[in-house]
Amino acid sequence: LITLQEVRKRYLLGDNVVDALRGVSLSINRGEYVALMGPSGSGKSTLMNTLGCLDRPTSGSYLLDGQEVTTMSLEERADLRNKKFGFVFQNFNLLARANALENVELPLIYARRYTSRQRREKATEVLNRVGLGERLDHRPAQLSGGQQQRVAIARALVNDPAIIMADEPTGNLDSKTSEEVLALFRELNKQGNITVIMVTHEPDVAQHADRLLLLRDGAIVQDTTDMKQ
Amino acid sequence: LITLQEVRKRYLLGDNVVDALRGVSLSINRGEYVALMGPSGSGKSTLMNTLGCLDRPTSGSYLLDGQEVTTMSLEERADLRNKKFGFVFQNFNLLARANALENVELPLIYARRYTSRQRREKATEVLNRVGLGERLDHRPAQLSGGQQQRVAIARALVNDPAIIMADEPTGNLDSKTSEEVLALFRELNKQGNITVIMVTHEPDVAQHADRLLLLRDGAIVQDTTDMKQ
Ligand SMILES: Nc1ncnc2c1ncn2[C@@H]1O[C@H](COP(=O)(O)OP(=O)(O)OP(=O)(O)O)[C@@H](O)[C@H]1O
Ligand SMILES: Nc1ncnc2c1ncn2[C@@H]1O[C@H](COP(=O)(O)OP(=O)(O)OP(=O)(O)O)[C@@H](O)[C@H]1O
Ligand SMILES: [Mg+2]
Ligand SMILES: [Mg+2]
Repeated sequence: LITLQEVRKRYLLGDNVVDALRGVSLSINRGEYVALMGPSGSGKSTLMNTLGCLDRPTSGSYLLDGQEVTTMSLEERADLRNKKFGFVFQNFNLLARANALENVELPLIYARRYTSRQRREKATEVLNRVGLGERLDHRPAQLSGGQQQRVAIARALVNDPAIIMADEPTGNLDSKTSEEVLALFRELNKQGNITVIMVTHEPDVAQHADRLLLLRDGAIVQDTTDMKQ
Repeated sequence: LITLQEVRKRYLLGDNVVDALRGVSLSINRGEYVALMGPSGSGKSTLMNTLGCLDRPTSGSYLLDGQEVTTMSLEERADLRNKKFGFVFQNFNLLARANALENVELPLIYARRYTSRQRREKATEVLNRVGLGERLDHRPAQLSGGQQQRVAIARALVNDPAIIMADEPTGNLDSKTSEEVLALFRELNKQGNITVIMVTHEPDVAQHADRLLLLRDGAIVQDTTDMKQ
């Protein structure tokens, strides 16, 4: 499904150079559940942005379902993103002026194959699944941190994506709500054969995955299916 | 130091009423290290905003060093905040157009008793303490999630506050960086006699405190110094 070859990402800030990714190569098959861990600043979100087609690498190759993503146009990548990916961002990226329901409907509007009633039903259903049925009309500023995070999770799932990219999806959730979200991911992965790639800094959360990638200074230093460490 | 009596917070949203705090009473003495836990949406951030004088309760009393905060003017509360509190917000609240150094200097500018050179030195020192010495000129969008969180922590500490309010301060930090931040809080608490009130959803993090408050549906359901549970 996914093949990265020698992917590099360099940021230029005035005279400074930050090499956020330093030659990352990896393969991920359909239906895998991968946890991505590593120190703060090691390049996890940068890697997630590359995999989710949000950002182009400075160099290297990214084959997604056999297609080379790095040479696509902005529109082609945006289209691919909407079709294949559901993305839970580390800082949520919710629209401040839209309420929970409207935020979750957004990917369905972009997909252009749902009526307005279908959008409302699908968005309401997934918001109910993450326990926010009573918060549909709240805007982000009227929601708790963990509720905002769950709106971001609902938005990532509403368009039935083939690949879920989740960047610290339980960072603001108590253990019970965390378990519910992780149970939902596991169900989508095991029964829906949906590929899940999840950044987390909590070993208990990483345990839910079948494979662990460890990043350090922009490079993969460990790639294992022995989840007991 | 802090006494809350029957504090309530009610939000009105159209026809809906959300009772975020339903009669919270508690006392916190100088030098205590308190962890605040509870389910997502239980009122933790609302309680933190009340304690940190960012928001006024709908009813009830808040005595801080013997002064009634609920009857103060907006300016008096802003002054009190800057003098006594350092606040790490759950969503960081950094200025997007300022870099890390400028964000951390902000409380010092408001305090109006430092030269521009003193501000730069104090801000640089605390940013170094949280491991961001090489990121001083990066703006928030050029920082990783955990780096943004550490800028927020540095900003909370730079003005040597008497009370640190930290809302999920390690939510985006790997275990090593987390430990460093918690060690810093412990040092400030044990050696500086600084009062620390910290929201967390991780039991390992809560273990660093001496007292645990458990919130559920806007009410305190447990208040214990037995940290082994
Ligand atoms: N401005 C607002 N208008 C309406 N309701 C609000 C507003 N702000 C917060 N709420 C509601 O008040 C409740 C408490 O919110 P609060 O942010 O204190 O929760 P929390 O315990 O910090 O949750 P989390 O762990 O998810 O951060 C939530 O149910 C939230 O939806
Ligand atoms: N636009 C940018 N310009 C310059 N440097 C950047 C930019 N974005 C990120 N960086 C740097 O690239 C490095 C990797 O960032 P990234 O966000 O991928 O880290 P991360 O592993 O997700 O960290 P965290 O666990 O703290 O979220 C960091 O050191 C960061 O400062
Ligand atoms: Mg990140
Ligand atoms: Mg909160």
